Amino acid sequence: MNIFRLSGDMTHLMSVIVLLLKIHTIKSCAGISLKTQELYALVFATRYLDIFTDFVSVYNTIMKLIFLATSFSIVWYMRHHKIVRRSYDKEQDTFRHLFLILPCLILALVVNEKFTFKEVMWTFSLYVEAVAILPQLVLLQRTKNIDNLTGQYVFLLGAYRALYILNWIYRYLTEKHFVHWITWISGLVQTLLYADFFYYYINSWKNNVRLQLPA
Amino acid sequence: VSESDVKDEL
Repeated sequence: MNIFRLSGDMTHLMSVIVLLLKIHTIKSCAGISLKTQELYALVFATRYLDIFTDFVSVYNTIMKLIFLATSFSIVWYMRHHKIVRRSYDKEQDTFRHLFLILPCLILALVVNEKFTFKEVMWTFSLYVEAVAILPQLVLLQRTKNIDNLTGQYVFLLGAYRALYILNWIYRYLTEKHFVHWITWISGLVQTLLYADFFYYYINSWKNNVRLQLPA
Repeated sequence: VSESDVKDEL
């Protein structure tokens, strides 16, 4: 494990903590896309099918359990919690999951490393993760005043992806790490989706003004 | 290095 990978995992974890903080302390999920959260739950459910069969490390197993538990509990809170669900911007969060899920499924069936159930599901999870942030970005663009926690949440997610790319470059140079085209390209696409957001996020932070995305 | 070495990532 290198420093980029560890920092990437930690920013990923921090993004989840920031989101849970918002839900638990403010009892609000305003500005958070349920569609994106449901896609993440789907990502972890399909990627970690190996959680009880292939042991990597205690660290890996614990992190997988954390991401599974938190992603499903966030979805539960947004859909069912008496108070939290009232703050959900249902009318604004209109992105259709199926438009993302279906192409990802077809692509995973066609472009994969091995045509087995587990491998196709794993590949599918990579493709879905690459585009899972889209409903959230659309919602951000529609939100006039983005609160700090929501901005930080998306920023931390983007940072996690950027650090993973540094991790792959580092692994490629230091280990005899395979060139995993599927992982790398979908990871790169995912990171590029944040580029625009990063630009406005850093600008608002530099100028000390509220984050607002142009329509 | 095994083909699945990337699966040690999250």
